[in-house]
This record gives sequence, structure tokens and C-alpha cells, in this order.
Amino acid sequence: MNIFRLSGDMTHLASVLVLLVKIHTIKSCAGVSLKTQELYALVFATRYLDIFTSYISLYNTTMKLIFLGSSFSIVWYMRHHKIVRRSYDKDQDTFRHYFLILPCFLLALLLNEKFTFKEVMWAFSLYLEAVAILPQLVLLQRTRNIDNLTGQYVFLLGAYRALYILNWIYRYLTEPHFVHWITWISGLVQTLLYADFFYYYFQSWKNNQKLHLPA
Amino acid sequence: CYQDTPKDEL
Repeated sequence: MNIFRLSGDMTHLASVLVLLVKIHTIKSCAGVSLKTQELYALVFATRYLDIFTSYISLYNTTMKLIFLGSSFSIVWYMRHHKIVRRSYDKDQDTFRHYFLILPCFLLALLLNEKFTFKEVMWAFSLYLEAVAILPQLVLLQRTRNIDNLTGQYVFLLGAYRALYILNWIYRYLTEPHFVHWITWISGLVQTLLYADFFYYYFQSWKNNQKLHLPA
Repeated sequence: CYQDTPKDEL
């Protein structure tokens, strides 16, 4: 565990908390893409298949349970909670998530560390995580007014990815044999997807204006 | 080079 990895995990945790605050306290999920949330639930379900079989640390198991629990409960709230679901921008959130799931699955069948069920699922979860933010970014671009919590949610997710890249550089330099091409390339692609959002986020922050993405 | 180590990242 290094400072980049820990900050990355904490930023990731913070992003989930921001979303839960929005849903629990404000009882609104306006501007949040259900498609992205469903993809994240699938990402965690397929990546953490080993949660009960290979123990790494209490920290690791706890975080996995938090990410699994939070992603599924967010999906449940957006789909079934009688107040929250009314604020869901269903007509705007039209990204077809199956178009992301299928190519990622085929890629995982071709590119994996070992051709076993667990390893293929693990590779699939990494490829899917890399593109899971796309429905959310599309929704943000369509939404006229992006509220602060939604903007912060996406910003924190992007920051988490950027910190993970620093973590990999640190681990590569300090740990012998730390080479994980699948993780690195999909992680890099994922971070690049945030570049455009980051640009407009910092612009609005610098000029003290409301975040607005150009169409 | 693939290391058969448990995946310790989230």
C-alpha cells in the first residue's frame, strides 16, 4: 500500500459517498446514469469473484464489500425507490450498455492472463470498467444544468483513476516483477476518457461558474 | 511476465 493507491481508493470511496448522499438525503438521482451504475455493479460482481476464496487483507475485503454493496444499492434505489426513481432522467439516459458489454466480453476471451473462468471474468471487469463511465458522460453532456454533486461525483471518479496510474508507476519502480499490461492499458484508456470532462470542470472552477459541457 | 500473485488492487 502506497500513498497514491490509498488516496485513489479514498477518492473512489468519496465518489460513492457523494452519490449516496445525493440519493439518500436529497432523494434525487437527476443527472446520474443508471446505465453506468448497472455497468459498475457488473464490474464489481465479476471482478470480486474471489472475495470469499482468496484473502488479502481486512482492508481489501472491506473495500470490496463496500463497492459491491454500494453499487447494487444505488441501482436498486434508482430502479425501485418510489421517490428517487421519479427523478431519473430516463429519456436522456439512452446509451445502449449492451454495446459495451459484448465487445468487452469478446475481448476478455481473447486477451486474458489465463484462459480460466475467473481470469476471463477478471479481464472482462477491467475492460468494462474502462468504458463504464461513457453513458454517464453522454448524459452529462445532454443535461442542461449539472448540479454540484453530480459534477463532484464524476470528478472524484476521474481523480481516483489518475491516482491509480501514479500508484502503478510507484509500484513498478519499487516492486520487482510488477508488470500488469491488462490493468495498465485499460486503466489508461479509462483515465483518458475523463480528460475532456476534467478540462471543463477546471475551467468552471477557475472562473467560478456552473459546470456546463458543450454539446 | 505474468506473476501468479493474488490481485491485491480494487
